[in-house]
Amino acid sequence: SHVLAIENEYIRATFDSDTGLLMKIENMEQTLSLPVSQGFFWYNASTGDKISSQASGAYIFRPSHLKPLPVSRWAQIHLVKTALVQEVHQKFSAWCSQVIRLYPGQRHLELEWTVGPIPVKDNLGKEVISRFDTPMKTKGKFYTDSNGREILKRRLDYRHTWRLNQTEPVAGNYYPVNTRIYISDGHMQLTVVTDRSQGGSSLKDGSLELMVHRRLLADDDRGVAEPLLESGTGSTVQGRHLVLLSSVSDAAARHRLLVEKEVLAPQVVLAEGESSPYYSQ
Amino acid sequence: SGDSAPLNEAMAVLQHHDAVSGTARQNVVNDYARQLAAGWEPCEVLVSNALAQLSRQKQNFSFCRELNISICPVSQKSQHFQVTVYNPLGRKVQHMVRLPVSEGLFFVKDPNGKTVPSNVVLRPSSYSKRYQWDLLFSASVPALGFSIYSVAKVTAPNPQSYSLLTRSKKSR
Repeated sequence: SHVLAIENEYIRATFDSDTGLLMKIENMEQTLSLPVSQGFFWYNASTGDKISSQASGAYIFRPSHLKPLPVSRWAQIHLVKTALVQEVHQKFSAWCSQVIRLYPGQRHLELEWTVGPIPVKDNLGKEVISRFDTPMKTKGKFYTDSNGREILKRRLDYRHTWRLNQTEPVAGNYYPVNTRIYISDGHMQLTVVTDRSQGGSSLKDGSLELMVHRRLLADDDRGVAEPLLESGTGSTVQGRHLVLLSSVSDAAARHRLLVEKEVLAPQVVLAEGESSPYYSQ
Repeated sequence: SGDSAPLNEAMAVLQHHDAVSGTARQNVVNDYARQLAAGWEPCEVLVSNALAQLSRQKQNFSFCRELNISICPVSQKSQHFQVTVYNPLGRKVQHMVRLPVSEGLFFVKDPNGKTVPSNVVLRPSSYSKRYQWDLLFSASVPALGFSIYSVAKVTAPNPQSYSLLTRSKKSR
């Protein structure tokens, strides 16, 4: 069929079989449906310009253009469906791929992204993001956590404690995300739980982005005195974003329990062959 | 005997803002990684001793440090191994265990010796290289506790009987 979907008893994720990209998430338990387009983009890192000599670097995020470029507008996909997992393998490029998966009984979509080594042969430093675009009317507001506990409301080009003269429309709206970032239209909430601290923002209504990897060619003149540029071919980074679509009323319970399980994840230890009885004495 | 002090020390050093925010020079980052890795070893002995005491079973424990990139010699090469899943949360969790394996049929038994459903699925990154597989099974782990699952690989004597095995299973 033209429409490709993975589902379990709670969630259905639908993909555009032409582009291979995610195009809708449904919460069947709460009969919620949200068109969500997710893809990877990269900001061209600034090395200084007419306005300011400030380059993007280890301390500084400063893209040279407001709009990021898509890693690819489509993905090569492979579908796996078994009793214990349904997943779509997406390959955007040689250095960017993702697995979107659903396990039985799970109320969130798991996006396992693999990014790197970031190519810099074009002499452009790249700051790679995963971006979720939806039609939600979020009125320039979004929410990020502070060290996994307090949730802070963020407003585009605005600071709560002083009159902001916004000189960096992108970087000036990026905030630290330790465990989660979300957007809401008052009825539905789209939450993305991270497995590590990242920078994140919502630069236009209904959109939500998280920075997953960077590879830069200039130093930002803040003391490190070397660019954020891994030696050799560069590093490959793999991580997970857990995506929750829920009603606003029970979103907090969902993401708080999910984050606890993510931060205090079960640990696996293996042992080969047989074991022998053991008594401390 | 194990020791968690070296890892404590390494984590104390890594409270520096350079370590927390990644604003260190490459050689400093490499040294942070070295200190962490050096701290793991004595900690793994400590955890092994703790698990042996708690489970009253002495096992040849193996910590697959590269499980996140699907590398784990024990699950990829052994015919029979135990999987201990520890849950640090104060509530029971259901956790999907995913281990890299070589191709084949596996039986997974829970702590009560009951066979639990398991799947072997193709891993995405293996399209270009020779096929690689993940074994999946769902583990139920008590609050602040652990569960030990045993995995046995069914070595079909030859592909023919392997397919017969699956067919007969289906017919049965």
